[in-house]
Amino acid sequence: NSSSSNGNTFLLPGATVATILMLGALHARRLYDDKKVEEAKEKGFEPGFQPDAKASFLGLLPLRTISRMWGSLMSVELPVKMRPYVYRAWARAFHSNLEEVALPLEAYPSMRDFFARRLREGCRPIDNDSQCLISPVDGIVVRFGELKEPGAMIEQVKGFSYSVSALLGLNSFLPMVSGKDVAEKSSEVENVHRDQTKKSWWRVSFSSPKFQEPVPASPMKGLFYCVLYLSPGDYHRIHSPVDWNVLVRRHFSGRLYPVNERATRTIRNLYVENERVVLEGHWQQGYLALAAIGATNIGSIELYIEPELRTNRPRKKFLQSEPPEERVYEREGVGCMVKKGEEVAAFNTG
Amino acid sequence: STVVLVFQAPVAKSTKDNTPSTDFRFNIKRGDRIHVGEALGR
Repeated sequence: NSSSSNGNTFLLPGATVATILMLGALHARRLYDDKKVEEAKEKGFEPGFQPDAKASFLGLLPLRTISRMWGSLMSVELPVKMRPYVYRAWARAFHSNLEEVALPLEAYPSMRDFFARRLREGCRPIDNDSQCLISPVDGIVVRFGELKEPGAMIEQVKGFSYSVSALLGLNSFLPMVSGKDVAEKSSEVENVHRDQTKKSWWRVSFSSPKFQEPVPASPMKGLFYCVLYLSPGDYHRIHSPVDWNVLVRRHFSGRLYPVNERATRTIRNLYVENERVVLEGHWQQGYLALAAIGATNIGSIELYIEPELRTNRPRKKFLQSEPPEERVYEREGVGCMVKKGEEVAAFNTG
Repeated sequence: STVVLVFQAPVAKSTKDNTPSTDFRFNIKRGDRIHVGEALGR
């Protein structure tokens, strides 16, 4: 009895030490891999797409549930005295700039409220040149360019691209890329854009298949894209890039993989798989779409033009790949008009 | 999290008489840090 009880007394500490050593080794290996990638990038060599065991393992995890649990943890109200210490620790870990925070740190009841903080007035001056399109968020420019080939693919990382229509939804009224033919059709579409009295047009347009086929771009219009990554310490509200009319909102209830640089190199179709909200509409130059894509630690996307929308809700098992849920904004038949720089949405935890 | 913008904008016209072209141009580089309100392109 004494030897078996001795054995048991050593079992728990032994297993704990072994687990910590194993996790430490994995972490060290990951730091080594990431250092190799950084060195390669400094030499101008961009590592290509390479799925790994970690990506496959992530695919097995209940990431949406983990995200909601994380959100519940972040929603716990903190004692007032503790708040400045917690938020300063977060700011130090994720390089947030506390100088710009709109309210005193004690005013944010929970980490989730601090995460969705506003900035002080004047912190983000809007470039009002009417010819420019502004950044809707704080972040890092991951990729940008013009969509050339008819398939309209965006490179996720060297060696792997995803389709824009898969990202925005098959119902999208994404103009075809540089359609040589039927210029008059696109001018017809543009005329209708301008003619705001035809209320029924937009309603019809999104219900009848006729208008759901991609609208060809007029010969002198190109289709451009820009991918922006927000790190955990960034300001997480989304502003309008131009003056535009938001006509449709499409919510894809998807996975919640992490979207950091490593995930883009190892998870196939990352942005097409993940939970996201797509806003589609038009601006003075034609078509415009904004896709807000969630991640494990940021499962919630809130819209100011539709406060009742909820994302990352529990899903019934058999509805794993449910179709996107769509809403056509009907104010006066021209959808919601949003001014350049105006707050449109916000990312949040949970 | 990530935001993807997709938008139509004018592309370069072959300007024979050298009038300034009205094509859209990005004024960012990959890896740039950008803030709300700063121009992505004109």
